Amino acid sequence: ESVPCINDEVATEWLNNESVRKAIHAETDFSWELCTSRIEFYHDSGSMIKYHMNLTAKGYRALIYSGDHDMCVPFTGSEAWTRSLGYKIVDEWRPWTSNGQVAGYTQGYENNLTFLTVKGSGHTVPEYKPREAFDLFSRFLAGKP
Amino acid sequence: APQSALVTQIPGFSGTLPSKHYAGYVTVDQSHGRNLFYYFVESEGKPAEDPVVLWLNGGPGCSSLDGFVYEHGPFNFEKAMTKGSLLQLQLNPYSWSKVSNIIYLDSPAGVGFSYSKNETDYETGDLKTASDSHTFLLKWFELYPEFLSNPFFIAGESYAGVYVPTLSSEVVKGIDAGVTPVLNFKGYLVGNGVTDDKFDGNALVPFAHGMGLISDDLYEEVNKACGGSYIYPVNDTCGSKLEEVDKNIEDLNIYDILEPCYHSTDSSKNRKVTKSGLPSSFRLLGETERPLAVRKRMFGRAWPLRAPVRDGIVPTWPELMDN
Repeated sequence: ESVPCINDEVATEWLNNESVRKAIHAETDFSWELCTSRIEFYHDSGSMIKYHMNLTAKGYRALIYSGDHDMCVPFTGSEAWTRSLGYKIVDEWRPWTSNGQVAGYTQGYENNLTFLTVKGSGHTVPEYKPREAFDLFSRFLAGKP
Repeated sequence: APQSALVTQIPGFSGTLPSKHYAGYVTVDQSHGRNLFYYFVESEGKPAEDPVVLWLNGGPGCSSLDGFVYEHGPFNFEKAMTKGSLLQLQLNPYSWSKVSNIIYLDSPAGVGFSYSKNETDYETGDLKTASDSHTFLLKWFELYPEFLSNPFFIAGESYAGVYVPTLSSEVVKGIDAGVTPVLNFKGYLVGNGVTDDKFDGNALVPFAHGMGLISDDLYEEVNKACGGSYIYPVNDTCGSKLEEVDKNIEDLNIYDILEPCYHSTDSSKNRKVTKSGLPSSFRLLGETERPLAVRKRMFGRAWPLRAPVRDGIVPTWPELMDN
C-alpha cells in the first residue's frame, strides 16, 4: 500500500537492502513497509483527554506540539483540547523563536503542560522543520522555556 | 548493553558513527513468539546523563523507522540516496540523538520489523499495544541497565497521540505498583496527535477557514447549518455543506496543505480498497485520512463514487446515476 501524498521510496529501498538488514539485525524473511495493512487494529481506549488529565495531574511534564499546516490532525483541535483541560495559563500565548526567527506560538499551562505550534510545518514536524523541531525537543528535555 | 545488538557499521555511511547504535528484538510474549524490533541510538552528548526517549510513529500500523529515516535520526537519507543505489549518507545536524538517547520502537507486532509467530497477534488494539510496549520497556531496561537512572520520556506523533498517553499511563501504573525495574519516567511529547473524536473531528472546518481553503461565505453557511459541530451532522443541510467543504480541500496534500501531493509511479503501489470499500491507506490516523473520516461520520460510509475509481474501476455514467 502507499500512503497518500507520501514518498517512502528511500526508506523502503534502504530498509529492504540485504546488507542493511544484516547490519541492523533485522529479520529478513518479510519486507519492511512504511505502513502495513497486516494488522487489524482496534481503537479501544476512547478519548485521550482522561489520560492527559491523569498524567499531568501527577506532575509528569507534557509538550503537545502541532505543525500548523497539517490538515490530518489540525492544530485547531490540539489547541482546543489542551485549553479544555481547564488548567490555569502560566505562560500567555506568545511567539517562540528558533535561530532568531519566530518559529511558532506557545501557551503554557499549570501542571507542566505546554501547547506549541510550529509555523509552516506539516504533519511530521521534524521532517518539515528539522531545526525548529530540534530546538523545541532539546529545550523541553532540558526544562527550558 | 548486549554486544550482540551493537551496530558496527551502517551501509551507506563510511565515517565513524558519532555514537553507539544498537538494534534487535525484545520478546514480549514467549509463548506466542511476539517480538518487537528496536533501533537504539546513544546520545552524541553525554549518554550516561542525557534523557532516554522512546519514539513512536503512528498509523496505527506505521513503522517508527519513519522517524529514524525521515525525521530526526542521525543521518540525512533524502539527500544521500537516489533510486537503485546507496550513496554516501551524511550526518543530520539536527538529529535528536545530539541531546538524547533515543529508542525507535516498531509497535505493535506486525509493524515494520516487528513480528509474531502467531498471526492471531496481528489482531490488536490500543490497550494490548500499550501493554506490550510496557513489557518491552521493562525488558529493554533490563538489557541496558546503565540507562535506568537517566530521565525517561515517551514521544510520538499522529496516532501515537494514542500510543503515548496509553503507554505513559501503563508506565506510571507500573511505577506506582512498584514494578521493577523502576523507570525514571519524567514526561511525554505528542506531535499532531490524535486525541479525541470530538476535538479532532471538529478541528478541520475552522482550520480550513482559517487557512483560506474555504470562503467566508461557506464557513458561515456550514457553521450555521451544523451549529459548530461537524462530526455528526445534525441535518441534511449540514451534511451537504460539509460535502462542499470536502470538495474544496480534497485535492490537497493532507499532511501539509502547501506541499504538492506525491504520486508513486509504481503501479503496484496503487491504493487497494478494503472489504468495507474504504481505502485502507492510513499512515497517521486510525481509519483513513481525515476528510474521509469526516465523511464516514457524516454519512456512515465514505465517498461512494471515488472508492471504485481508486480500485482502478471507472464507473460508467449510468452506474454513477444508479448510485
